[in-house]
Amino acid sequence: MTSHELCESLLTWVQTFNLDCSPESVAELTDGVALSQILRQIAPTFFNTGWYSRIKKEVGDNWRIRVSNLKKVLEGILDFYNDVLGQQICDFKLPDVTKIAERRDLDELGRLLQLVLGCAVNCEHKEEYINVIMGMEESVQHAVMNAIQELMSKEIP
Amino acid sequence: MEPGKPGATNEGVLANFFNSLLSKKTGAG
Repeated sequence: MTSHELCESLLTWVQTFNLDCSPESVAELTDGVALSQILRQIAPTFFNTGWYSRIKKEVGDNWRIRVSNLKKVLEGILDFYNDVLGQQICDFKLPDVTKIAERRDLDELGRLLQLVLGCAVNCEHKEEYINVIMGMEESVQHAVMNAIQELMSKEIP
Repeated sequence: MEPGKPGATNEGVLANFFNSLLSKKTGAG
């Protein structure tokens, strides 16, 4: 599976969430705003109002704000894995958020989306998210399954 | 599952995987 295919499939998954502004393209995920809203829905206690308020919503073409948002998203995800899920991700190349922000790099964005997906399918209300995935088109389910399997192979409790 | 019907096999693989994920214990669950 190419990073383009992974991102497109995970974009379809992202679109199942009720977001302020549902992204229509992969590029719209590179400002971190939609991802922060997804994390907030997945774990509102952890990704609380204080955390969410640090995400700048008016990003425009400012890549520095995109980097800043994406750094907070990535740090939040890693803290969530450690503190809530009790897992560490080893041997998984962490996404370079600068490349996502500067040139909308799909390899890096795909890995970031994979981590968000991992939060959803391991969280307290994972049934809700897994059932949604099971209702999706088969090709998307396959891509999601591969993404989760790769991630699971890197997790250590 | 009908032999020679790849769709059915695929569905089975997907269902098995996601059902196992549902029953997997996590730190949160």
